[in-house]
Amino acid sequence: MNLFRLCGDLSHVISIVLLLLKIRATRSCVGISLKTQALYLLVFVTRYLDLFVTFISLYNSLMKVLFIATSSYVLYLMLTKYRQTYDKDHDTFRIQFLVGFAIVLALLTPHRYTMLEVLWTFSLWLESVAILPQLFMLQTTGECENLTSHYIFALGLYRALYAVNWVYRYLFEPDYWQPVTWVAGILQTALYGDFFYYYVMSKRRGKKLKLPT
Amino acid sequence: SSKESEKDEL
Repeated sequence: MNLFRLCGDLSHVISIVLLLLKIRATRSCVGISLKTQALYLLVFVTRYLDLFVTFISLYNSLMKVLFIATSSYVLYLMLTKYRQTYDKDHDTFRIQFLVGFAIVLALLTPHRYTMLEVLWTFSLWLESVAILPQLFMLQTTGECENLTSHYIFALGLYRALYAVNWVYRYLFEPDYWQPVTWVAGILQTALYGDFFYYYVMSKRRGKKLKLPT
Repeated sequence: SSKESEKDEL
């Protein structure tokens, strides 16, 4: 475990805290894509099936449980308590394409053809594009609350920090070789490119995030 | 073999 990886994990946890804060503080899930949240739950469930077969560390296991639990909870809140505030009309991205993309690549790129490996590969490719419905929603509405923009930023930062961790591990761990993880992770980070730019610009002006329409 | 099957990241 190096510092980049640890900061990446922390950034991921912080993003979820920010999302829950946003929902509680505004008592609404306006501006949050239910589709992206559902995809994340699918990502965590398919990736962390190995909870039952492999033990890496207590830290890893607890984080896996935390990610599954919190993403289930967010989805639960959006579907029950705050359902009235969900902005369905702006959450129109067609996720069939994203799931199809992940299925095709999961069948083409696994390390070995076992159920767990294929599902794990599926989760990596799906995670790489799961933010698209959220970014699309932001694009169509043009702006979002500060907490929502911080949430998306922390979520993007997480994979960017992982990418630095991969470079570090590649340099210092002779056997470390995870090409699928790297390519999917870099794709994931690249999708945030525009968002990062407008986020940083809006923070420099001390204003809330607005996208050009 | 390589460490590829070792998934110690999240």
